[in-house]
Amino acid sequence: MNIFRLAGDLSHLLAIIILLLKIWKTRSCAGISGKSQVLFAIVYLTRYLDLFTTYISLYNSIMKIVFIAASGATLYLMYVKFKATYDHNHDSFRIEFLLIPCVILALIINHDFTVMEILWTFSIYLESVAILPQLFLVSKTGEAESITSHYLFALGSYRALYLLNWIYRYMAESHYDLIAIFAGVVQTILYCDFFYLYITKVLKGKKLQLPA
Amino acid sequence: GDEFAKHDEL
Repeated sequence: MNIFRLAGDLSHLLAIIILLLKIWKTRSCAGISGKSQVLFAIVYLTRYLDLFTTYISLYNSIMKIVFIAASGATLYLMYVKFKATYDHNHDSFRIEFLLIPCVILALIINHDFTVMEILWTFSIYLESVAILPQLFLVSKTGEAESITSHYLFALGSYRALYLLNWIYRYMAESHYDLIAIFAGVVQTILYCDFFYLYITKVLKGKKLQLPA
Repeated sequence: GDEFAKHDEL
């Protein structure tokens, strides 16, 4: 464990908590893409299957359970409790265009052709594009509530901090995983234009308005 | 390659 990875995990946890609080407090999931949340749930379920087979550390196991539980709770709030506030019209990204390529790529490029490893690889590829429906929704509505932009900033920062973690681990432990690094770079790049808008607008108290 | 026993990151 290093400071970058810890900061990344905490940023990830913060993002998930911000989202849950936003939906719970405002009793609305307006502006949130249910499709992205479905993809994140798939990411956690396919990646954290090793929860029952491999024990890494108490921290690792607890965080996996928290992420799976929080994503389940978010889906429940969005698709059951506050279903009426779900923005079906704007949340129209075709997630099969993300799922199918990730499955194919995981079958072609992986470390080991075993079920667990293919699922882990699929999960890594899927996570890198899972935010697209959310960014698509924000671009369609042209704006985002500031709480939603804080959520996106924390979520984007988590994988950016992981990039620093991978640099550190390569230098300190000569450990690297090209699949995770490649996907992490793609994932972080997808947030770049959002990061720009967040820093130039939201931090100045303005609403996140995408140029029409 | 970069084989290693298990994925220790979240």
